[in-house]
Amino acid sequence: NNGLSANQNQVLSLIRSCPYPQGISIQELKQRLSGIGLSVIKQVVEFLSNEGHIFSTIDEDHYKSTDND
Amino acid sequence: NQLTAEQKRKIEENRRKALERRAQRLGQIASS
Repeated sequence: NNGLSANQNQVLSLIRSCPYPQGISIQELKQRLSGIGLSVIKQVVEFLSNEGHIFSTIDEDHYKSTDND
Repeated sequence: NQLTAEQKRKIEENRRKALERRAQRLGQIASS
């Protein structure tokens, strides 16, 4: 248990697995996580960013993980 | 899909800031 919820772990796992240098977009997260609403995804992204697990890249819509490379 | 030098610089800066946030949070958790 890393202290994160199921939703938080799902989002973080997808962001970690993205191979692109600009990271993954919110829209792509939404498409890949069809069971989670957009507002929840945005809340999770903000939480993970505040905690330093992820960061925005080329704009506020693309995110990478701090520990995927 | 190449990034510009400015985009690469911004990404590295944001990564550095995020690592600082992470270290700060882990420090808070360790001291609580």
